[in-house]
Amino acid sequence: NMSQSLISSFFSPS
Amino acid sequence: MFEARLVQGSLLKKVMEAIKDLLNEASFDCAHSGILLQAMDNSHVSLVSLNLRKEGFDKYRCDRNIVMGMNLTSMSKILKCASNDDIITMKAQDSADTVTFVFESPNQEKVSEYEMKLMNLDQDQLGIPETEYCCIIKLPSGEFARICRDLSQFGESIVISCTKEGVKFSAAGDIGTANIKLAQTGTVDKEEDAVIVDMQEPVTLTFSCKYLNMFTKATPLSPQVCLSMSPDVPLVVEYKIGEIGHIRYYLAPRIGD
Repeated sequence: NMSQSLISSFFSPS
Repeated sequence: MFEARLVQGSLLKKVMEAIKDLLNEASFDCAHSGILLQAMDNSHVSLVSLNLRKEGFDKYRCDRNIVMGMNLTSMSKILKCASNDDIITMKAQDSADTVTFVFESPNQEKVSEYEMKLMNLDQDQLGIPETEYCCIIKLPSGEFARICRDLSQFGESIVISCTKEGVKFSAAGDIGTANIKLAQTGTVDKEEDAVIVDMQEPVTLTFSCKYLNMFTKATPLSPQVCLSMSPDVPLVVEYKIGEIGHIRYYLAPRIGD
């Protein structure tokens, strides 16, 4: 079971 | 007044097919320079970024910036009403709550107009930093779609491993394992048939099959796809959209348990 990371944790809100 | 006319209307139909499974709704940011769309999928695992430059349109007018929130299921229904050889125009008044799609047959004998209600969307815009990627892989888009489809029979994840020799896609699951290696091609007749690996450092990352397969819905847009990878950052899957722009999908890598 692999967890899927959220994309928002990689890119800061502009 | 906003108005964008595209003689090659089929491109817009293909763009819709490439995003509608990932996004229920999205804002089209229309500005003087063109149209931008950026939205996370419903589970916030991937990000879609669409860029259509004004130069790519046959006519483009945008007097002031407008943001058009669209229900993509509805927009998709409307674009299905356009024939592949129709000329498509999108237009809206400056502070309108509707957008109008006009489809003209090539001989101008049939003109259809569809008006769609716009939505107020409160979407988080993400800042995508300029990133230097360790590996940039270009390969035929049909080949990539085939690999994702074939490997999805084996498991929920695809491991993409890039070295200077080439790129390896693998999957493992209950029925066994699968490995597909693509070597860099030598000289090819057509540039779009080439597999090109530009590698600074070898990279191995794991991604969700389901999402990669959804990205391959963009295959009809371009004969080539470009994958950019670096450790611990999202994969970028990019398809060019004719001479108009591009669609990029960003997918966060899976982390081991």
